[in-house]
Amino acid sequence: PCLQRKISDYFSGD
Amino acid sequence: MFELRLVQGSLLKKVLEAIKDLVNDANFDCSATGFSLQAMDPSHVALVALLLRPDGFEHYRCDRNISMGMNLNNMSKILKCGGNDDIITIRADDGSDTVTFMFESPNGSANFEMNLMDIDSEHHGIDESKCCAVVRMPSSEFQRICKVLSSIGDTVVISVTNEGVQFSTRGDIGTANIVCRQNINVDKPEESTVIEMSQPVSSQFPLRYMNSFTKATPLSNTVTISLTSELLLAVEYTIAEMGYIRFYLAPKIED
Repeated sequence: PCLQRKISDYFSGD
Repeated sequence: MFELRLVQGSLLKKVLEAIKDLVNDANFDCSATGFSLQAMDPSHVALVALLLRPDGFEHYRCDRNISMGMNLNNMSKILKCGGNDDIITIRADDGSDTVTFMFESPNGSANFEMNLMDIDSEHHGIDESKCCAVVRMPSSEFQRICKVLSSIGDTVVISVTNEGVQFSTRGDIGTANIVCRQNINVDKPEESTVIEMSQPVSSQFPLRYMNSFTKATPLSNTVTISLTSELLLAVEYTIAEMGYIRFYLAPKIED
């Protein structure tokens, strides 16, 4: 099984 | 007041066609840097970043930074009301809750006013330094590969090695592997495949998103695909000397 990562795991919000 | 005038109005239509199925609502940010947008898809798996620089417009006036919230489907509907060869002017007065689109052709002009929306959005800091593999290839070839693979499976594994870049998928009917090797065409650079890599990298992504990104193909002959050491994918289409549209996609990780 694969887990779909979220884009917010990679980018820092301001 | 904000006002921009784009002689090649078809370009803005192509931009909207490239992003409207991925993102529902987005803030267009208007500043001295240009006309830009950053938005996530509703599932927060992909991020789109658009920049159209001021010098790409015949006229660009931005008295102060403004953010215009728009429903992209509605914006696309309005842009489709103009002809392909029309000049497009977008204008918004300070504090106004509407934006005006004007289409001009030698035969006449048309005005459309669209209601703006309040949209909560975060601006994301993008760190380009972790890039470990970059592939530049013809955008039509990338589009073809994504389409072919999605007829076999739902997920693509992208692997970049010294041998080239491999796109693989598997589904109920079997497997598919497509390899593109470095191929420099001096006479037609847009037909080249160029691979730059600091270390081999492999990661998997949902093909549904990849196919959505390829809707930007009419904007550029080439596409640049980057993978970071954290396995994040970036797919970039440059927009004729005036900017870019970039799609970022989070990977699927073995649980």
